[in-house]
Amino acid sequence: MNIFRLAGDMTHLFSVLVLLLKIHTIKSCAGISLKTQELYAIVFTTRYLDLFTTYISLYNTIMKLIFLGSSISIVWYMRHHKVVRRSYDKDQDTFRHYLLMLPCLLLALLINEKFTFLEVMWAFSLYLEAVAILPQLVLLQRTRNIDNLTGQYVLLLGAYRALYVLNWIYRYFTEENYVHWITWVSGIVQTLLYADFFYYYFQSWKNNVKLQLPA
Amino acid sequence: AESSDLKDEL
Repeated sequence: MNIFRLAGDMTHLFSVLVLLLKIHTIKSCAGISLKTQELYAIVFTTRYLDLFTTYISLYNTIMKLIFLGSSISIVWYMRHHKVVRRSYDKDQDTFRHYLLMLPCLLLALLINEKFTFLEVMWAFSLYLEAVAILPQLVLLQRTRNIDNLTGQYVLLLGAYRALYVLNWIYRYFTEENYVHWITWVSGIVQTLLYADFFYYYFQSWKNNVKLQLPA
Repeated sequence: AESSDLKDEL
């Protein structure tokens, strides 16, 4: 495992921890899109079906279980926890996220590495992950004033994606037969979606002002 | 194994 991949996994882990910290200690999910969290729960459930068929490493298995468990529990908290759910910006979080799922499924049926159930689900999870942040970005834009934890959550997610791109470049040049077009293209699309947010985040950080996105 | 067989990334 190279340093980019490890750093990518760690920023991904930290992003989830930041979100759980916000929910557990502040008992608030203000500014967090339930739509995006539901999409992530579906992304990890459909991608990690190979937990039952393939063993890669203890690291791999533990990380998969963490991402599955955390994404499902975040959705549970936002929907059912009697205090947390009251802070959910339901009226602002109106992105019709289920409309993203059908095109991703059709694309997965058309473009996959092999036409098997696991491979189609794997491709579906990658296409869906690429666009899963959209409801969150729309919500950020609408809420205008973004608290630090929410900003850091999105920043860490974006860093995780950018580090994975570096990991792919590194692996392409150092490993033989390392070619994953589906992962690369959907991963790059996903990283570009964060670029706009990054721009405003660094502007506000540079000028030492509270992050505000333009309407 | 073929390159696409082993999916070791998360």
